[in-house]
Amino acid sequence: EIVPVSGVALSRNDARVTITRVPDRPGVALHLFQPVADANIVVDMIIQNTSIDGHTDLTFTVPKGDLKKTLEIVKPVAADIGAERVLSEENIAKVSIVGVGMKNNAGVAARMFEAMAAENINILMISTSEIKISCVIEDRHGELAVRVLHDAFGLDIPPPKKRGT
Amino acid sequence: EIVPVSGVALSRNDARVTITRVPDRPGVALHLFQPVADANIVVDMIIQNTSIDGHTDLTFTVPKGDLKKTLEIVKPVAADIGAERVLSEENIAKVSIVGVGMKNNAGVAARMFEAMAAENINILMISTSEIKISCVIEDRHGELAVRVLHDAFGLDIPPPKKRGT
Ligand SMILES: C[C@@H](O)[C@H](N)C(=O)O
Ligand SMILES: C[C@@H](O)[C@H](N)C(=O)O
Repeated sequence: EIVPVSGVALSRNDARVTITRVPDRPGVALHLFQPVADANIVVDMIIQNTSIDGHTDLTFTVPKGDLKKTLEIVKPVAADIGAERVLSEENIAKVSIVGVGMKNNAGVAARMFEAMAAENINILMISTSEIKISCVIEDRHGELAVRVLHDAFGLDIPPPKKRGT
Repeated sequence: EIVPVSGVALSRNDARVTITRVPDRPGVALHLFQPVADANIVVDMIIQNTSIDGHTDLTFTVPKGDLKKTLEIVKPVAADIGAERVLSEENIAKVSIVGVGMKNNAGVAARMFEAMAAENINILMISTSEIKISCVIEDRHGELAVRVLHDAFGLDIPPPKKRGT
């Protein structure tokens, strides 16, 4: 059996910003992101789901150290475009499974979700690409999530780093 | 200047399924995806944004030919977990910009959103990875989106395929 997943990645450096109920019309995404880009803020994830009733939420993640500045930039723009609120959360981690062989394999996603569910880890956001499935979870579940995903996909846990090396 | 974007990809084979207002508690994602996986249905994108008031929407895409079967599988599960509705849409296309050099570059995302906005193309969903920014748009805008993204990022449009080759 080809092992579809070759590794697990954990990222804890980012905070999430969500602009709720943005009007779903052309130009809105541009309006929100241009000022963030102009401020040279590094954006990792951008997630927007399908709108319902003409509005949707737009979430993106930035380094925790840039959160304050990002909120200062985004809040006036959000008001401009008639969005409802700007929310943020710092205590998140992004855990991802990575694999060349897992392209479009719903079974792989299901197994990841099963590993989370078995430990009662709530999945806050999901985003995928052909080689990666990422789940955002609460930061406090980070190491546990990495361990259970290694188990779920038969991967060896890397040995702990020695101090001083 | 390093060109951050090396290519544009268009995918028109998929339909989207959205389960609205799923309860945001552990096990829900598993519950929805396991039966889809068991039916060997190929899933491309999975998108879940942060929940508001304990509920969120879960969207995923499947080949258009599998939409009917997917809905038959998902509807009873959605009812089971107390979700609100199951919606679907076939007339979508996924246009992506791909590039090794664009990691976390908010300016690249902004430029993509600007290209869409300039043509009045509404961005229905957004999903990102380190090497790819994908926007789901209406299917009818597919070729236009590819053209304007090539222009926006200074890429040559590949020559049209000759008939008979
Ligand atoms: C919500 C936002 O993505 C909007 N649909 C746009 O095209 O900019
Ligand atoms: C909504 C869904 O992702 C849920 N939070 C879960 O963990 O399964």
